[in-house]
Amino acid sequence: EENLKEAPATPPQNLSEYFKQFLFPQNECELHSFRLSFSQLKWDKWIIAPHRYSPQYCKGDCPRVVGHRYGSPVHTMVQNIIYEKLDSSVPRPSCVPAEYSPLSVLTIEPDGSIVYKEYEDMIATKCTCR
Amino acid sequence: PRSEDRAAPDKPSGLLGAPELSELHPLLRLPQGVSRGYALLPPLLKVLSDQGRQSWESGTPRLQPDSRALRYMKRLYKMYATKEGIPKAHKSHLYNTVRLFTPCSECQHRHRDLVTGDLHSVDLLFNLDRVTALEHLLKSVLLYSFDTSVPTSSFMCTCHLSVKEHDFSSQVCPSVSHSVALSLHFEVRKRKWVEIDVTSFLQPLIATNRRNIHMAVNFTCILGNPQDNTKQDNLINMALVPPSLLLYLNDTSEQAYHRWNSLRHRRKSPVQPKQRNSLFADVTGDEGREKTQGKRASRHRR
Repeated sequence: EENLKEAPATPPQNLSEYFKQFLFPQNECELHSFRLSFSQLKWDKWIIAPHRYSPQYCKGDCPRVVGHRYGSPVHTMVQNIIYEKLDSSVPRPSCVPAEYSPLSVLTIEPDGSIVYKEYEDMIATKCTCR
Repeated sequence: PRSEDRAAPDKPSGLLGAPELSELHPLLRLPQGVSRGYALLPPLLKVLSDQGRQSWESGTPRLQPDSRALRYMKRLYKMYATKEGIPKAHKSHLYNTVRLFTPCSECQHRHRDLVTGDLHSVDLLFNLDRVTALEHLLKSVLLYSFDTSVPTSSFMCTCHLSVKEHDFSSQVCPSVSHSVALSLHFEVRKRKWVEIDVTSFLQPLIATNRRNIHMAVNFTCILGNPQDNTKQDNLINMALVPPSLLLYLNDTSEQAYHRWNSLRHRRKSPVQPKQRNSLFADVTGDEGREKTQGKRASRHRR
């Protein structure tokens, strides 16, 4: 009861204003799909498989409270505070991939030999703010 | 200055020979004069665009692979990766690279000696220039493709291999300086492909970075019913296709996928939310407290 007496009741019309600062941005940082076929790049002459490749990518604004949602280090929030309060030429945290998955590629080498190779970090699977 | 919605320049942009470049979708073209961008491409794209550039600049037509070899590698690809190209989780295999070489044509002598029932012996020269120093040999196999349209009963084959030192004084085919024979027994039963494991045989050669492997392969098969010549003739025709050489390798370079490494990596540092530490609370002072209250409120709301 004491707390209620102390805390001034926020008039309802400012309530939405008050909560706005905690809302997450509409176009929040998240993973976006992008599919390409190697024939578009004219690489299908020597990339036999796969025919299509989805590298995905990360895009969107980083919310101010990023810690618990993106596993961001504390530095990310510090950078955000610097941008907001000290120097806006310092960029806000960026939305970048945090995890990847590999891709298997079957290609024809210039000497006519054929190679099957598994490449690391070819498909973005998770985004973060850094 | 780059507007947010314009495609990021780091989208895969094949630096291909000029003809392809003009046909490329504008988004995928690197800005004019950004030749240094080529140096920034990750190794895979560099290799691929290199290949594009090589075949275009040098004007040499890309050597087309043997159709049977291509069919085998497509089958191998389907065994090891999904349609989207994701490697299947194979506990067994530690290799992340499989290379298939077809023999160079100039050194092939074929003869068959019906008296001893020799199907055929053939000289093979494989050029392994594409194997990089970071690719370590795990297994090597001679791959024979048999045409199974001819009805064959099961038959036993013995294969003798001998390797020849490359004698540089000779013009085309080196003389045999020493040969090591290796006899293998295997049974072929209506199979399209016969794999002869030659790992122990080639290991020392590839370990010493030998780039040209010259070997003579001598096939002798005991047919189901030796009296039946017609079958023998059919079989001889079937088996005359020179074998390909398959190398199963572990590429230890940065950009190659190391399954055991990725398992360890995932266990070591999963990207989980970090506990907010006191530093952050101090830095933001009362705002921090307000946020945590707000957070609590927004969590209730959520």
